[in-house]
Amino acid sequence: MNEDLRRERDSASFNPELLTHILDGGAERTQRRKEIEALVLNDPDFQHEDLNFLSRSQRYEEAIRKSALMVVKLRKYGIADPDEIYWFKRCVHHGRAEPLDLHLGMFLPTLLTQATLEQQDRFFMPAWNLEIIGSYAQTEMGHGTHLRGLETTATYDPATQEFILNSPTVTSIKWWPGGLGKTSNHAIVLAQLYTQGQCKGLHAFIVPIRQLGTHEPLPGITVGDIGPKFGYDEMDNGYLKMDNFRIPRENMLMKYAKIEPDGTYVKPVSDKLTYGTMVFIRSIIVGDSARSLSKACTIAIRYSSVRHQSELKPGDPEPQILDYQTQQYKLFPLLATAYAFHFVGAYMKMTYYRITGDINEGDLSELPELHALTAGLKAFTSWIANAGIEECRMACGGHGYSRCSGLPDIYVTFTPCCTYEGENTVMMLQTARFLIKSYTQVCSGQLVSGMVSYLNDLSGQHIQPQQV
Amino acid sequence: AARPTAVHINDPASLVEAYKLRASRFVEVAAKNLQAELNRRKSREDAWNRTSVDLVRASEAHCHYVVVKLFTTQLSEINDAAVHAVMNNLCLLYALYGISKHTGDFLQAGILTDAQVTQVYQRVKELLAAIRPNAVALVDAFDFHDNCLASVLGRYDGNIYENMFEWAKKSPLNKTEVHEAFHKHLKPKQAKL
Repeated sequence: MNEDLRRERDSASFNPELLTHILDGGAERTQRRKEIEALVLNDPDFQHEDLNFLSRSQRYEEAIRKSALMVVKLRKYGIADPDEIYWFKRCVHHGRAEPLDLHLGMFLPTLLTQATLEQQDRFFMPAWNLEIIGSYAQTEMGHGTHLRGLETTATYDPATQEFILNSPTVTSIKWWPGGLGKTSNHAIVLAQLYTQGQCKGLHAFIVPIRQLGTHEPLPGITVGDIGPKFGYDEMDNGYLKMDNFRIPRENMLMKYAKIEPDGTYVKPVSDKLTYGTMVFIRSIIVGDSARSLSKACTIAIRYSSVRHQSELKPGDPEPQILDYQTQQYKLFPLLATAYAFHFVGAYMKMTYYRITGDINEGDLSELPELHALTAGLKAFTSWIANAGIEECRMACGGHGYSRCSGLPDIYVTFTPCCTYEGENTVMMLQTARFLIKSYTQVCSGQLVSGMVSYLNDLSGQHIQPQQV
Repeated sequence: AARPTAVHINDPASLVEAYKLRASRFVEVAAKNLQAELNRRKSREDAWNRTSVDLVRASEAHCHYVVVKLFTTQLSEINDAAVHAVMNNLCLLYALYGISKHTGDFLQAGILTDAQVTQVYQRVKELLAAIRPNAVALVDAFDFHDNCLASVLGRYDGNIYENMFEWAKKSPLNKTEVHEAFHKHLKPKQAKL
């Protein structure tokens, strides 16, 4: 053990383990997390060469090897709790994105939340057994966060009781979904539904894209990898073009909106329910912001304790760079932010589960606030964490620039979430829409509840500065 | 009637109130600006676009308030006195640093005075010194295993330099003492120069 770090640990005024228990949500959960992590860390099957020295193709292959193995081992160990799967997965992949991310994180949850029971019977077990590997194809080359602008069409043909899927323009080609390029054989495709000559807006469809067994693309499907990105080397983010590709009526996710065999459209109780998976991912991103920033702070603060540089007083030995107030000013507010975001992440997760529980019981009253809160906090936390990780890298001087610091990897792995699941400025404007609506309600004499309840006091606030 | 606010910069609950006032002020400003734009032109969409900078500011202020509020709420659930003391400092630092970065907002809304802002700057520096002895323990509490952190600089044992050297030796460029590119491209040109 490095002497500086030993001294730092010996002189701390509190027991860090107690704080770990708070972050994990209890001592039992810490213990269980460590048990799960030990399963991965002690397993030679999950050992591999340093990924920094591999090509992108090698990194993809290594990731897919570990992902497939991970699913087998999860089954072997009987790990089914979502949190435990998440602990296992992030230990296997060191927090990096991996080719089955969208299968596990979006395809399966979408089936659970948007599919009818019959559809779940058909798709869930094959998907759980990796016979079906799915991605979530929403974003198009020319269209992102603004979902109503998506161009992909699904036209219902009552004669055959099929949907005909088309990518009518170059800009409508699905672009970016993780695992779509080479890994997946199915995708949940978001498309404008046309029936009886009318557009009924965006709906989700389960679309097979590759032949089961041979993995060859199906006729009418053009699919592939979009090429190297800023990071995400393990991930085959893909494109998908559909030309008059037919799927059965039963492949539209019909838990809420429905198409009758004759083409009659049955409306969902709320349009927002179609985007439930995105809300789920946004609530997870808040916790990820905390985690990525915590990692960056861990690296920068430990390094700043070990690194000695220059001199505070002439003739004295070089001090630890953490003793410089400017270094503290760079790092400690970020450390505080990492803790703050941990608590916000835990709150968001809890709130998501509570409100989706209510939704399942038919109570949609809190859905608008859930949307607004997840959108805003996703944007707020990811923006700050993103800049914070870079600040940590800069705080490590030249060595922070080396891939061995781990900081470049954390940055390129985290920064996409400022864009995916809703571009951050657009997310902030969605939150603003809810705030303005709440303000208008208050002005008209109604009370608002939840995190915006402070607006109820607005009429009484005429603030005056205080003398100190 | 005027309702003055009393912000105590050492009290997280009081700082939550300050952030709450900032958020409500920004929401009100955005709403009023939106209404003013609506009064000037017919299109609601145009008015929204012309107010969008204010609207984003309102959202950011709202989110900032939510984060400060949730951090402060968490403090009350920490029973261990030593942990509570450290977390209280972190919570204060988070809230006060945020104020120091957005002083204009707090001054313009009349939530803080010039003198209080000066106090905030000073208190932030005091908190840096107070947190310094626990900084390493605070990151240890995140409990990242070395394998998961995947960082030579952030190793738990702090043996950074020797491991950096070992890591560099693994670079594919070091597989041979003389890289083939030398024989292929440099050497032939050297002979001709």
